[in-house]
Amino acid sequence: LTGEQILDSLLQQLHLRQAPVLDRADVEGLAIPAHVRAQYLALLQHSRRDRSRGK
Amino acid sequence: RFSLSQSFREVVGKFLLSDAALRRHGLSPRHARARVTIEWLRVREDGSNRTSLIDSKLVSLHESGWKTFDVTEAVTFWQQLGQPRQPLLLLVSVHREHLGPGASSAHKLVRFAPQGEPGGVQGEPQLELHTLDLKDYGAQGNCDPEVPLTEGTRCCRQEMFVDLQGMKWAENWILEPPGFVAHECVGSCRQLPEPLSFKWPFLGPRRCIASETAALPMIVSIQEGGRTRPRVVSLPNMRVKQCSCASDGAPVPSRLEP
Repeated sequence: LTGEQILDSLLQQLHLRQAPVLDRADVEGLAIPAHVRAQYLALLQHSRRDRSRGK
Repeated sequence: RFSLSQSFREVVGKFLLSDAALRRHGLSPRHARARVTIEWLRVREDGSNRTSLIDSKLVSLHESGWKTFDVTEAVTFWQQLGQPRQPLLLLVSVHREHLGPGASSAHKLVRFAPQGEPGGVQGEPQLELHTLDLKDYGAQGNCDPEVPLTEGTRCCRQEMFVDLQGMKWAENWILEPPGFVAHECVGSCRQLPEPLSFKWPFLGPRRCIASETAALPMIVSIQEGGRTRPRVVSLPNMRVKQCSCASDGAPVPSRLEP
């Protein structure tokens, strides 16, 4: 698993052509809302529990 | 026909032919084809039938040769059904590509070559079942971190760490996670015995691949309308849960869901 593979998958998911260039100022002080964090944690637990068929 | 089988010793096969039509018909256009379909037929507890499509191919009516239908997935699934299990019933049906005169007797257009005894009158579809003992031919689970990886290492799942913070493109974009424990499939797989690889050259070598995977969730920052906000995304197949040995184009030997 390479960084390039992760980047490709991320771009595909977000329908982007290239990685956005964000300034530190853009994300500094950016709070992650509780519902976003809860969604993330739920997916994290789900991915640790469930298996999906690969190739 | 069975080979290499330990656990299938008790399996016996039976061929049933349902001859539905007796009408004669002519073979006209040179390009006439018939569709041969293999279905798995299961009888429900209430006596009704359920069929599942396994494979289907168009066969030229003016050619002769072997056509192979891969029923591995159905056999694997059937093998994992609880006991007592029904016999595995594979339904072979033949339909003309285009409906018209003679469509009802299309099954007579495709002949199955006689097997076994030479000079046999009625050919039968042949099921070849080859099993591999995964103790020898499968993957070994997780790699031993104490043992260095060599050419002879048997297929296993090796732990690695992906550091997203160290990747320039991820800077200020990926908010969570900063990194994660991932796995990769490494090592080699025992190849099929010579006679089998000769018989199915299209299968290709058995390789150590990820057979079960899970998604990797992330929180990324996205810009919309001049504002930056966090968003959850899930990247499929990023976490390797299990490695297996499999040939390209062949189903991976693992648990199947109904």
